[in-house]
Amino acid sequence: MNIFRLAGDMTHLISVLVLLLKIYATKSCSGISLKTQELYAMVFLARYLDLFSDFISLYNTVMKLVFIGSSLAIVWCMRYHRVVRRSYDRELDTFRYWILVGACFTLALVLHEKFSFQEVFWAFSIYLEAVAILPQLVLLQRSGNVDNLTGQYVFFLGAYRAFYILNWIYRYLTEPRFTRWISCVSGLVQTALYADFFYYYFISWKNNAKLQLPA
Amino acid sequence: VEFSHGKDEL
Repeated sequence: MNIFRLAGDMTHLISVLVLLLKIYATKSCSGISLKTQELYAMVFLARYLDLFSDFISLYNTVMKLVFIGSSLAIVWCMRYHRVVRRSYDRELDTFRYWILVGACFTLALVLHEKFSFQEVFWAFSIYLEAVAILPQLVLLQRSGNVDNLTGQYVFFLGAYRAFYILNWIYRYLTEPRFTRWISCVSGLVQTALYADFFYYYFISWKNNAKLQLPA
Repeated sequence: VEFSHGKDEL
């Protein structure tokens, strides 16, 4: 564990907590893409198949349970909670993500570290996470004004993978046999997808204005 | 220590 990875995990945790706060405090999920939440639930379920088979550390196991539990809870809340579900932007959140799921799974069947059930699903989860934010970014552009908590949620979600890139550079420089091309390349693509959001987020922060994404 | 399939990250 290094400081970059810890910062990344904490930033990721903060993004989940901000989202839970937004839904719990405002009893609303307006501006949040259910499709991105469902993609993230798939990402965690596919990536943490080793949850019960490999014990790495208490921290690792607890964080995996937190990420799986929170993503499923948010999906359940947005689908079935009688108050929250009413504020879901159903007609704006129309990204056909099964194309993304199919493409990522096909890529994982071709490009993986080892051809085993767990490894293919792990590679699938890495590729899927890289594009999971797309429905959310599309929804933000369509829904115009973005409330603060939603903007902060997307910001922290993007920032965590940027910390992970620093972690991979650090591990590459300090650990003799560390190579993790699948994670690194996907992580770069993932962070790059946030580039324009980060730009508009910085502008809104600098001008102390509402976050506006161009349509 | 090398983990079962090197996945010690979240």
